[in-house]
Amino acid sequence: PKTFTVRIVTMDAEMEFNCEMKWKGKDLFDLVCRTLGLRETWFFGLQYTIKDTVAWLKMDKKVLDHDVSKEEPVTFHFLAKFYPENAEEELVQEITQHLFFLQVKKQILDEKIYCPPEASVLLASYAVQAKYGDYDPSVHKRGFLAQEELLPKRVINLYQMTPEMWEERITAWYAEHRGRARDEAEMEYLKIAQDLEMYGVNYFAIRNKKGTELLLGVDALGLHIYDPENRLTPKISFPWNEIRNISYSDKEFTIKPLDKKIDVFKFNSSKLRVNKLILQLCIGNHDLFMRRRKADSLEVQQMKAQARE
Amino acid sequence: LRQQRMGTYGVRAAWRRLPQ
Repeated sequence: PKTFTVRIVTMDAEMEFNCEMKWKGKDLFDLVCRTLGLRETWFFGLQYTIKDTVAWLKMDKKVLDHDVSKEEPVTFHFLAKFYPENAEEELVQEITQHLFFLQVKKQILDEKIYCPPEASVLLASYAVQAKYGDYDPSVHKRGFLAQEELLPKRVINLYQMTPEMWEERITAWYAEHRGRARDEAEMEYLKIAQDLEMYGVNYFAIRNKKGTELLLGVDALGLHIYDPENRLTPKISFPWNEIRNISYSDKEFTIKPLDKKIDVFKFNSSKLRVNKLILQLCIGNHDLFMRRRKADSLEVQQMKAQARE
Repeated sequence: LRQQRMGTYGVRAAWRRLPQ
């Protein structure tokens, strides 16, 4: 069969595959998951960018029918699309935890997720534990972290501190994590990170019916409306179990609350394409929200049993 | 392909469909 080359970029590797012309998104996605040995596939997706808008490969649509650049290798990023409500309970496999750790760490360092200075230092210390193992002053000599990107620039710029002083601060915490294996250190990292307000939120620039600029946030728990100046605390939240229906028509998006006394919330997003993405993220997040509130599937039960062994 | 210009998702209905 005729094939074309795809390049898959994960948080820590790049791979190339020969993809058959007729393959659907699912065929490629499954191949990537198998190659990675990843079984908790439901959190992930293959992302591409089209005209500055993020898009995700649809499982039931042919890879080549997507609006991707046909120049080979066709490139996709294998990333977490949905986030667990509780990393420790839901992320079973080490590979899943590791990919989440890498993705969330990057978001924090890139300041996509706001993280206060103290928490940033603590997170850095767990990242160091994960990478270097137990602290040993005879091995980890002054300057051993000099080449590492460990803190968001905003945090570094807040204080009059030299790199040596930062290293000292981080190392003081790092020394406390003695005995933690890599996977444990990464899980401790995620447990702190998941409490940050912006963790797991997909933000979209929207305008309400009066034309006021706002942000819509989609996450594991529901939909949130923010003032663009404050991405931390929503002005309004619509938890999944208080929503009756969501829909879009062209650039308009409607959230219909369950309670008829609460006003329907309508807004406009910049493009029809964005509304499609919002709806996709809503369906996926709500699906996981419901599944969490049911008993574990047989597959997850088996994985948890294996992980315990 | 003509773009689908409308979409809807019944959040409540999805709950109801969920086997208990």
